[in-house]
Amino acid sequence: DPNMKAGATSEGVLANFFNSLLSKKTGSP
Amino acid sequence: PELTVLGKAQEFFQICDLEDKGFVTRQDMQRLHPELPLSLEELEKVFVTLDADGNGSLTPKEFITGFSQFLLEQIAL
Repeated sequence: DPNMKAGATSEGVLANFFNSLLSKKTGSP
Repeated sequence: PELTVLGKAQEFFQICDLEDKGFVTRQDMQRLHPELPLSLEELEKVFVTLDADGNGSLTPKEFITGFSQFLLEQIAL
């Protein structure tokens, strides 16, 4: 199922995105 | 804890929605490129993943849903 595959990849990117936002927030004064 | 999650999601939504339009577009997402360690392609993927109804704009609700899913995955890990 190509949708399943796309979903799995997107989840990793989503995690990366939110992790970056989290560190951006905590990283700034 | 639910309030904290909502608050965080809203904070992040506002980072993306700089003009306070009440929704986030693809262009808003691409504007984060210099600030976040993600490529334009990855930001596009994030947008498509969050845009559950595929209408080309992210509502706070879609954003919060995506963020909750991310948190649940983190907890599961």
